[in-house]
Amino acid sequence: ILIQVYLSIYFLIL
Amino acid sequence: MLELRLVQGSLLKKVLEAIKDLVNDANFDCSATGFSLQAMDSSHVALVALLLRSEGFEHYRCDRNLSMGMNLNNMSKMLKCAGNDDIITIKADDGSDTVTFMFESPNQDKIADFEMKLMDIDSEHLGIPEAEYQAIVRMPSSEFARICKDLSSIGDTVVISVTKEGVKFSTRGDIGTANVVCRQNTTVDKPEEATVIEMQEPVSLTFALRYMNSFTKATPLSGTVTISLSSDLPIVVEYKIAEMGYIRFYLAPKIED
Repeated sequence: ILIQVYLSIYFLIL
Repeated sequence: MLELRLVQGSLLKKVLEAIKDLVNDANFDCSATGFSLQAMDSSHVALVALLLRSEGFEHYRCDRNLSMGMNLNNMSKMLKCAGNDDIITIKADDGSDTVTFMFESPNQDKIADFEMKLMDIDSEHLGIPEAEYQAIVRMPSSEFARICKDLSSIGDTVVISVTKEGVKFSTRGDIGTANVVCRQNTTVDKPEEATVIEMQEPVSLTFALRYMNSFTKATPLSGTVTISLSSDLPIVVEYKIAEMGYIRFYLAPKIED
């Protein structure tokens, strides 16, 4: 099963 | 006081068409560097980053950094009232809760102004670090759009794989499977028709086609698209905006559970 990753895993929330 | 005069007003119309379905509301930031925007889609898996550099405007006055919250659907409605050849000027006064779009026909015989209400948007700004990508593919934007459209009639996700053979776009669905391979091709009449693959190491990632198709709405902005891939980063799909800047879409991959 494929799950969608969120952007916050990669980028810092400023 | 803010006053930005863009002779090629159609660029702004195209930018709005490219992003309005992905993002509902966004803050446009105006600084000495230029007119920019960074916004995530509502599900926080895709991000759009736009930059229109100040040098690309015929007149660029921005006395202090200003962030203007706009509903992109409403902004698009207003910009649709501008002719494709019109000069567009964006104006706002300090502390004002409105922005004015002024449209001038090329021979100055028609001048229109549309005032739009601004909104307060509490948006999260993301820090996007500079990164080295394992593979960078540059190809005709229309070709990329065609592939995304074709594959989305077969499946919901696309696997993008870059090897020394080329870049492969694959999908599978209930009715079957599809694979499109584009090989490096630099022996073309025009540079924008070339497919150029710079690969440090092979990479393969899976993405939702729905978002990819949404990104291809930026196709009218540029003859080429640049796709940057790394196994531990979101994909970057970039459309350069002639002599002005860029629109970049970032999309987080889908991974095996």
